[in-house]
Amino acid sequence: GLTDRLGKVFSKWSGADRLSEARVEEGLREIRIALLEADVNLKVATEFLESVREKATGTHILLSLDPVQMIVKIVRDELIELLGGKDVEPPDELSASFNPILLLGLQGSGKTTTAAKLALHFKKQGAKTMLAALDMSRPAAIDQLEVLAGEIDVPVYVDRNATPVEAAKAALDLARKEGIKVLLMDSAGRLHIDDELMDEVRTIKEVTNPVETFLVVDAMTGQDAVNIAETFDAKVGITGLCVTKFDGDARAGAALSVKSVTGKPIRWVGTGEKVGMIEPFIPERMASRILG
Amino acid sequence: VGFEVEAGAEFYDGLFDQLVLSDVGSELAAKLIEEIRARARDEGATSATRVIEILRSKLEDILSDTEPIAPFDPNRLNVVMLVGVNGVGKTTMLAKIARHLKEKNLNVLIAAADTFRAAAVDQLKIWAERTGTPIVSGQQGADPAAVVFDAAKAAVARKADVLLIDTAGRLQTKKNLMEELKKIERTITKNAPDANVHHLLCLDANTGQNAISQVELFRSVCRVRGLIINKIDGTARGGAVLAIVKKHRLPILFLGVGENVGDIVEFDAGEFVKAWFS
Ligand SMILES: Nc1nc2c(ncn2[C@@H]2O[C@H](COP(=O)(O)OP(=O)(O)OP(=O)(O)O)[C@@H](O)[C@H]2O)c(=O)[nH]1
Ligand SMILES: Nc1nc2c(ncn2[C@@H]2O[C@H](COP(=O)(O)OP(=O)(O)OP(=O)(O)O)[C@@H](O)[C@H]2O)c(=O)[nH]1
Ligand SMILES: [Mg+2]
Ligand SMILES: [Mg+2]
Repeated sequence: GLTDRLGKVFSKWSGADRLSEARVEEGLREIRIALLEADVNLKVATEFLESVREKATGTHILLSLDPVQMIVKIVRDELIELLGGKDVEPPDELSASFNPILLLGLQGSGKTTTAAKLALHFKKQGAKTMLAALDMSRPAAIDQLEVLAGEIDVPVYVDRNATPVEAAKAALDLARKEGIKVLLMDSAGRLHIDDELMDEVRTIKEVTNPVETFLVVDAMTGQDAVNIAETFDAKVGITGLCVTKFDGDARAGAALSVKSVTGKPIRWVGTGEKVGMIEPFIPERMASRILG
Repeated sequence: VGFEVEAGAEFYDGLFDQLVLSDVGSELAAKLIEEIRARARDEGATSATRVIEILRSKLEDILSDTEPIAPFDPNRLNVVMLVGVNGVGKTTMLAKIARHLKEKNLNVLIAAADTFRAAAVDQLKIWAERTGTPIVSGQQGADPAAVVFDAAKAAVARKADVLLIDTAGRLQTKKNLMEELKKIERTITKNAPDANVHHLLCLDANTGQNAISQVELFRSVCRVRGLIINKIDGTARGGAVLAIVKKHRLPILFLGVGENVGDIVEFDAGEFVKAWFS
């Protein structure tokens, strides 16, 4: 990981030579390569390095006995800060009596699976939970959500003859009527550049007024994650992020980048295909993953 | 007109940034910049236009220098299995390929070997119906190799031209799931011994550097002979394929350019690179 890479760079120097500004620059270059390899967005990495540079060229660093450890610690602390800091709010403390939650994102990012995972989580917490199947386009999308809903024994609102907006309204009305506390709405995958579908999901949001609108992002997404997230945020408005497929070995730099650029918190992390595999987001864990 | 931008240090830095932002990766991007800079020096080229042309042809060369591949031999049963991580577009691409082949009057059979994910078989059955393709499937939760066994037998019996196998998405780091692919491959070899077997790895154009690890690990467990890049209709450039093709010389056969069954394009290096610069 980063410690080894920096160790190699710093081992070339010795003694008093140790931490001149030029040396720090060399270390920073190494950090930049590591961040880019981890899919951290180029612009985010550049800004990040600025803040690391400021902290790393202080005299206390220059006098340190183990500059590698000190710089790695600075990088790690800065990453944790950028990811939300050491005290992130738990994502499952719902204060309202009715909490509609909308999931949106690119095709295949993990929305349907995440909807079911969140439904199970809230149900286990004792909240009366319902799912809403709003993907009317993908073959067997509704079946997929129905199967998952059956597995976790959570009711799912389905109307195969409705448009997504109509189904959203109807699901909302039914959930209210039934005293549902958490309504998880799964939407169809869509491109941020598809105006028609972006209008559609914005309308779904307008008619359901969700307490959370989560952008679901695949942990292995590359540099374009920033563009994707900014566009969803600008065209629809998001309140948080769910990162999926974190159980792979993708370094998840996209998660850092999206959080950093949109300012929206990462709330949940999917850690497997099974419906129990989701965790509240913990910055320290993601920082370690990005550092490798 | 009459105004030519000089290719100076800033210009090359800008090119490096563009390559990185396209997911080419910082190491390969740096190497490419170095190479085109050297070539520009050799030919005394100083204009930005000329340097971009050099870069374009370099990228095209990389993407064209691949192993030859013949997945559709008219004289044999061809078995094509689509593999890849979760959600990258395998099932949809399989439908696209089925229709693409049927338009060439080939006799196609589909095997629904994703027996794990919720409604995976339902999804593929809908596509099979829409494309008028017969499909072999098994019980939810059944051994995928058992479905492939049945499908291989059926393909041989029916003298099918092509057997297309859909598999469950699997992260390349899951050893047991990768072992499962080995078992499926053995089943194909045993039950369709004379078949022309090709496995195609599907990659999502939005994926960053992890695509490289996907290729390495999928190749280590089954005969991946070609690549498919899906979702290239988004804004991601799919630059990770450059490092992959440079190292593995794996041909890219198809691009997925949308969610409809007709949204498939045969890969052309020139067109792919041209889109980057448009
Ligand atoms: N390993 C792993 N797989 C996941 C995770 N989340 C989702 N998946 C898988 O990723 C694939 C896509 O998940 P879906 O829930 O269908 O994604 P989606 O965003 O609803 O897809 P569309 O509706 O087509 O846009 C499926 O194979 C899921 O099982 C995760 O956290 N880990
Ligand atoms: N925009 C776009 N979407 C695509 C493309 N190919 C597939 N999709 C969409 O991506 C999502 C996932 O596609 P699937 O075919 O289910 O992917 P998969 O790899 O089979 O997924 P798993 O079996 O769950 O691993 C669906 O919503 C598809 O419609 C493409 O080329 N472009
Ligand atoms: Mg879905
Ligand atoms: Mg599939």
